[in-house]
Amino acid sequence: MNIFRFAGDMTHLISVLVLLLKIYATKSCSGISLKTQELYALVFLTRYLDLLTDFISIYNTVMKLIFIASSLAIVWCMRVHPIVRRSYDKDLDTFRHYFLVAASFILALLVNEKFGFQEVFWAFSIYLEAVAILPQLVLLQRSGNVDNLTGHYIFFLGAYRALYILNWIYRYFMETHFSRWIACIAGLVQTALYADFFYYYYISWKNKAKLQLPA
Amino acid sequence: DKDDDKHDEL
Repeated sequence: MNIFRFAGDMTHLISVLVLLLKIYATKSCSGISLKTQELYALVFLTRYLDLLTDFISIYNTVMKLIFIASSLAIVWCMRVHPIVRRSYDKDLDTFRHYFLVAASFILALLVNEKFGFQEVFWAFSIYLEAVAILPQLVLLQRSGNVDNLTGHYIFFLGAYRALYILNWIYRYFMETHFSRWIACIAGLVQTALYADFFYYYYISWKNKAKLQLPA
Repeated sequence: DKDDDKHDEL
């Protein structure tokens, strides 16, 4: 475990905590895409199939359980919680995310490290995570105004995979037979999707202004 | 060996 990877995991954890804080503190999920949250729940459920078969470390197991539980809790809040669900922007959250699921699964069948049940689902989760933020970014463009916590949530969510890229570069040079091409390329695509958000997030931070995305 | 093809990252 290197510092980049640990920082990435902590940043990812912070993003989840910020989102839970937003929903809990404001009892509202306005500005949050339920479709993106459903895609993340699917990403974790398909990526951590090895939870019961491969024990890596306590840290690894605990973090996997946290990500699975928190993503399911957020989807539950947005779908079922009587107060929170009322603030869901149903008519703005219209991205057809089933295409993302289908495309990721087809790609996983074609491009994977090994054609096995767990490996195909692992590759599927990697490809799906790379594009899972799209419904959220589209919703953000449409709703225009972004509350602070939502802005911070998306920032940390984008930053975590950028730190993972540094982790892969580090491991590439430090470990002899390290090759995670699937995760690395998908991670680059994933981080690139945040590029314009990062720009507007930086501008709002520099000008101490509210985060505004051009409509 | 076995450890290599385990996905040790989250």
